[in-house]
Amino acid sequence: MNIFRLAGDMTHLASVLVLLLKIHTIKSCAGVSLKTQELYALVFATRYLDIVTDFISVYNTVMKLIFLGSSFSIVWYIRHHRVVRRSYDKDQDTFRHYLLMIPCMLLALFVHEKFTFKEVMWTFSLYLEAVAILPQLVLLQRTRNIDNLTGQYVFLLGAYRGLYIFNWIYRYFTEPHFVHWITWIAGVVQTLLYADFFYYYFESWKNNVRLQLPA
Amino acid sequence: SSNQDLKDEL
Repeated sequence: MNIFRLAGDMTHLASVLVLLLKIHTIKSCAGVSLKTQELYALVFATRYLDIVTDFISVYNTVMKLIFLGSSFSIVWYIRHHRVVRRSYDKDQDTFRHYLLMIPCMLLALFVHEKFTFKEVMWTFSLYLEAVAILPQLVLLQRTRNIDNLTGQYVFLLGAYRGLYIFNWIYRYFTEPHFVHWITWIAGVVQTLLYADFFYYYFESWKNNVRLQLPA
Repeated sequence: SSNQDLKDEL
């Protein structure tokens, strides 16, 4: 564990807590893409298959349970909670996210480290996480008015993988043979997808104006 | 280097 990875995990944890806070406290999911939440639930379900077979540390297991529990409960809230689901904008959240799942699964079947079920599913989760934010970014462009909590959620979610890139750089220089192109490329693509959001997020923060993405 | 040393990451 290094400071970059700890900061990344804490930033990731903060992003899910911000979203849970928003949904649970103000009972609203306005501006939140259910499609992205469903993709993230799938990302964690396919990435943490080893949670019952390989114990790494208490921290690792607890964090996996938090990410699995929070992502599935957020999906439940938006789909089934009698108050929250009324604020879900299904007419705007129209990204066909299975068009993201299929290419990621195909790519994982061809580009992976080992052709085993767990390894292919783990690789699928890496590719899927890289593009999982797309429905959310599309929804933000459409809804225009981005409330603070949703903006903070997207920012923290994007920042965590950026911190992981620093973690991989650190590990590359401190651990022999630490080379993982698949993970690195997926992580860089994921972070780059947030580039324009980060730009407008910092601009709105610097000029102290409401965050608005260009149409 | 197998992905094993990535499995301690989240």
